[in-house]
Amino acid sequence: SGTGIVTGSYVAPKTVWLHAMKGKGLEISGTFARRSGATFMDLHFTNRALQVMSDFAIQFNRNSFGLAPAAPLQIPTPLAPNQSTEVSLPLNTIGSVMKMEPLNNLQVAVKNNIDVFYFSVVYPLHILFVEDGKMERQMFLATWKDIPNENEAQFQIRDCPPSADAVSNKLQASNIFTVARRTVEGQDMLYQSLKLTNGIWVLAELRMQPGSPSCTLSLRCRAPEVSQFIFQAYEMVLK
Amino acid sequence: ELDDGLDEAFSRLAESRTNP
Repeated sequence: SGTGIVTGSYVAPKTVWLHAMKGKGLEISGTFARRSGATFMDLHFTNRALQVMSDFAIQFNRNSFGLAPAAPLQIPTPLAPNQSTEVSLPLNTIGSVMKMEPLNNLQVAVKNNIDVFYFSVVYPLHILFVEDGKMERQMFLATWKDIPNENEAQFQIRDCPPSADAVSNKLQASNIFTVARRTVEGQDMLYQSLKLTNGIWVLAELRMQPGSPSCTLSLRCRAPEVSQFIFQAYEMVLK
Repeated sequence: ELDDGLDEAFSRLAESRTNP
């Protein structure tokens, strides 16, 4: 909008998850969103078959963060040929946990009156960043020191917004909170925290180079295997 | 304003990271 006002967590555009060729005429596109403290799978179903579709249901395989449908799939049936419908499926994180490769992989099964269809999607980790992820300053400093240097991972983010305020506002809308901000030798340093739905805290330092669109993200976490995916979430939210 | 020493601690952290 250009107004600098940021509303809500970043939502990626929908992409096709199940092609009609593989779904016997059922095409599903979707994305993930976090709204009002809850996670959703936003889906678009299209019937590209010559027959009516009905009796839809959805199931997830076990996954790294216990994501599971929080309600049955509500599709107004029957779905006539060439008809489309939008559905927002609320999710919770109390399902069975199994570490996936990659960590953010989700295996989905959708059934209708024709067959059962399987597909895999990867979700951006920021849909799991909770609203109370701002760490107290004293706790931040203690935790930062407590996490060993070997657990720190560094990444370059290109195409950052030009001002620290814009960066901070954009990230906060996706539940990445600025705990402190310092300027040293012209470089803006943002100290940030976030918390995942499973209680894992991530501490971050975002260093912005004056006059450069690139910034350096340093992440400290007791579960360093998540760092790569946190970086991807930062990139997605900032771009 | 209550000086809890945390402002200074963050400044030291930022400086140590810039000039290790």
